[in-house]
Amino acid sequence: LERSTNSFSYSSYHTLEEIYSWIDNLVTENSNTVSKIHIGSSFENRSIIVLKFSTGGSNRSAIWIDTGIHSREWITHATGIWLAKKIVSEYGKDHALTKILKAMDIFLEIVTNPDGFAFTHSMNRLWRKNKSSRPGIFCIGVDLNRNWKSGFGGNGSNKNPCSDTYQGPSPQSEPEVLAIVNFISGHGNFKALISIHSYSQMIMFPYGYSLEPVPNHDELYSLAKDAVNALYKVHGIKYIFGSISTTLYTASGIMVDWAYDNGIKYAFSFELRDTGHYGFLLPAAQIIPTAEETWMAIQTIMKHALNHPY
Amino acid sequence: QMNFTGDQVLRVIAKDEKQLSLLRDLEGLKPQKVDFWRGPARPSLPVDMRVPFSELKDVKAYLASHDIACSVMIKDIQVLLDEEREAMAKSRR
Repeated sequence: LERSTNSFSYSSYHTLEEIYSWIDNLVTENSNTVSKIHIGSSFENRSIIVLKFSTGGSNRSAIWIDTGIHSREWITHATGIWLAKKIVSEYGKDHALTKILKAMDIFLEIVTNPDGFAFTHSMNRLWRKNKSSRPGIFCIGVDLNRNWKSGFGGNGSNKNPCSDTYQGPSPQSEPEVLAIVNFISGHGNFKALISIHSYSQMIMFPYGYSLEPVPNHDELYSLAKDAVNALYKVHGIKYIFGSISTTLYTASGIMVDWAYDNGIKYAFSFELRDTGHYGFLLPAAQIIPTAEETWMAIQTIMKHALNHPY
Repeated sequence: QMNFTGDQVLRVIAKDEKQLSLLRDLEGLKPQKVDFWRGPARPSLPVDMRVPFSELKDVKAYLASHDIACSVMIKDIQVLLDEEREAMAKSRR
């Protein structure tokens, strides 16, 4: 396995073992700003790990970023790895990032669905859900982005355990979801949340479970527009934006709705590029351009959260 | 590893809600005939669906019979998967 994050290939896809080993190297090499937090264990008992980027203070307001909740969306894990390296490389150089990290903490969960991700490498590259199984239920796995408490079981999720959008037997039934709920609720001071998916080139905000606009809809709409513009400037990739239910479709029990309903006013869901030809099989050559443009959109949201404390 | 040789991803632009509904009907068929990569959402958005090689003929006939135009976004999934795997092995070397 790679001995250092500098010799690691950021323009390739990697296995779960390689990613976890890289995380250990990143923490070792940047122990003054990065730490690794074990927030729980997956259904198949793999560690669920969150990276914390902090320059001090205690219980500072914080920003949450996650990738890989749907395991076949490999471009998201690869983008998460690149983002983590970018943060440690640019702190102290990039003025905006340095300002953010002097006041806030950033938490990044790169492999939000470790069992599903391992399964895409071992058995089924196109697997989306986690790997939970229950007596009497014929099919495996729950869609981890339909298992959250907000709007659970509504339109846009599925009671059929064989469906790719199966909501699970009850809200937060899945250990991968409960681990995040407990961590974010326990921390209590998250101000922004960005959940990164692929694909279809969108930046969206709540609600998914309702067509009703959220109270600060106009602010989120304007912020999503700024983020899309910042992203476009990097490589000319066009995104659309808006609330989930009006831009894409009704989706119930999703993470960003739960975050918003639990006080995180700046909650966004990204759908990264596929440039119209590759879907979930985006070639590795597009990892770095995708990460570079995503970073600009994320920075736009982080800056807004920093400048609009609540 | 599951093999996806001959599986294709079809891209469909539904003209209206009726066509979207016909696409949604595909999801419920047993055994599963399509895996929606981009589900039927609204007429302005493309629908991408992976169709196993064994179902291709039926699904294309179904689309044609309802005058639903489609294009082939990925001609053979396994080719892309083999390239991906080779790229990972090369990078590891």
